[in-house]
Amino acid sequence: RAKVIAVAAQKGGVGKTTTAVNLALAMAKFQDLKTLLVDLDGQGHVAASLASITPDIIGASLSDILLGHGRSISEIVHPTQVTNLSVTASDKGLAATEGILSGRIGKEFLLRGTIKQARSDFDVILLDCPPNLGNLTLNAMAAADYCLVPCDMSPLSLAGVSDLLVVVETVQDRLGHDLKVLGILPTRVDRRNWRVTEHVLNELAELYGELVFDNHIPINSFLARAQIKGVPVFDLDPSGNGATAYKELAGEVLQRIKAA
Amino acid sequence: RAKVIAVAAQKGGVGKTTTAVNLALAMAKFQDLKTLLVDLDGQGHVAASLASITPDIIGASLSDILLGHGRSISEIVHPTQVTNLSVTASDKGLAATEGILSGRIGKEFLLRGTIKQARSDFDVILLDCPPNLGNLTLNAMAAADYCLVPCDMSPLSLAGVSDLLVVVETVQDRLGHDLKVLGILPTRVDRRNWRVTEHVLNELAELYGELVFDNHIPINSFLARAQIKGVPVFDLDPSGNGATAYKELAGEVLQRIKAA
Ligand SMILES: Nc1ncnc2c1ncn2[C@@H]1O[C@H](COP(=O)(O)OP(=O)(O)OP(=O)(O)O)[C@@H](O)[C@H]1O
Ligand SMILES: Nc1ncnc2c1ncn2[C@@H]1O[C@H](COP(=O)(O)OP(=O)(O)OP(=O)(O)O)[C@@H](O)[C@H]1O
Ligand SMILES: [Mg+2]
Ligand SMILES: [Mg+2]
Repeated sequence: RAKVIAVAAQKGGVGKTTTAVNLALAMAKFQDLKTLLVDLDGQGHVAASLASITPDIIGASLSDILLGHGRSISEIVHPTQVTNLSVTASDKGLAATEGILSGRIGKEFLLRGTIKQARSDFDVILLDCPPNLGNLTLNAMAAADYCLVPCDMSPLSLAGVSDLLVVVETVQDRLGHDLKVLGILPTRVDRRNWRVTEHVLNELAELYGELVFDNHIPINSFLARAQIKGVPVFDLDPSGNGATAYKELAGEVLQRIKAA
Repeated sequence: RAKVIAVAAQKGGVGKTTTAVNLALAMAKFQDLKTLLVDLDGQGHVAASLASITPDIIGASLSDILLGHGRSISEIVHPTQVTNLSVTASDKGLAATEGILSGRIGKEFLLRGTIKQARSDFDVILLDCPPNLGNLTLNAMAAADYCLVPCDMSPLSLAGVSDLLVVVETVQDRLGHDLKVLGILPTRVDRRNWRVTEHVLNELAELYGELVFDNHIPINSFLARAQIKGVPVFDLDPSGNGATAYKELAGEVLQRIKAA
């Protein structure tokens, strides 16, 4: 039965997609786990990031599933050229779907049943969320066992983390769902911008202590360049700091899951 | 009668808020225009960015206005310590409000009437949008004369620009609203990351030609540091590249408005 991890953050551009994609690749390649990467963001950046190893997918969409059009998750799951890694099709209609969901009874639980179907086919399922705390992020949290929170080195991202943890608490209490915060991930750590970076890292340590991952993701242009080319950074720059950080993070994530 | 500019982009973290805030400051300080900065994003980053010059505001919220609770915009507009600059109160409830709006008839036109009231009191009104193309961004576009689109140096941001322009076209055609695209603003331009940066700048030039602003905003740590301290970058680092770029951009924006 798969472990399900929601990668969520309110703030834009903090590295949710970069983290979801590279963790999924690391889990598949280096930990040999059957991995599913679910794109919950209407921007379709998961497919863009893996364009060179993913077929162009046309057909059923996640919106069809969430809106109850009788589709099963197998219709939107597609293998990639990386053994062990499957992804869901992009769905630009998700933004509109998010609005429609608002009217549904139990609107936070529409993804859960779908993910449950997929659990038997995978070891780990990663959910890439959009940059907000709206219905899709709520659906991800209600469907997940764990929440991983990327936070880049800006105090605005820091404030977003605390807002997100309030939402997690509401999911736990009001929805009665045992969602665990796996950790908070410092991303885009820039030694050249040390003054701001140090301030945010200190704040994270002070506010969240053990929750903060030991592995920080450094600013590394190959992470961005891999995304442009749509190739895994593990192929483009296998020994670089970006690739290494995500490979090590995958190990740390699995350790925390074992310990939880 | 005020000119109303929506600062919008689907992609997270590309500098919408940094642009809306610094353009507003430049308009007020250097162009001597009565300026209103409206925060349409539930993250409340406008108030955070101007914390040291804005009083803590409690009372009516933009949600009250959008949801038709009979409040007027004057109840949420507050002067800052910068002559000519007023801002609206933060409203963390905007995310929930965005969901509620979905059910309303003419849901894109709820902000327009409110902004119309404010037009007589200001020369320019800037609307800072959340990182999506949802109801609040739609309301901003339907209330605005112009749309300014920040785009940072990532191909994902580039893709977001094209999605946004499709939405602008729909606002023009289906809603019959004469919204003009004022321009596309290259942000966070990093000479140290030139390979990716050059790729995106070339794409922008190729796809959008004259629409792209001449003034690009460079990566400049004082822009981030000013945001941390909640002070205008024009006080913190007045002769720096970040401050200068936004000051020059304000001039270019006004030129384009005159020419439009
Ligand atoms: N460690 C890093 N080093 C260099 N570039 C990075 C790093 N992490 C992310 N980026 C780049 O920063 C940009 C934003 O990252 P990403 O798209 O992963 O963020 P996001 O949180 O998913 O954004 P959104 O809020 O739009 O979903 C992308 O262009 C990405 O390539
Ligand atoms: N030119 C720049 N140089 C350095 N830092 C910048 C620059 N522009 C923006 N930043 C920093 O990048 C981060 C994201 O910027 P900002 O919050 O303005 O983006 P946004 O598009 O409004 O994000 P969101 O999608 O969350 O609303 C902030 O920490 C900001 O201080
Ligand atoms: Mg993303
Ligand atoms: Mg913003």
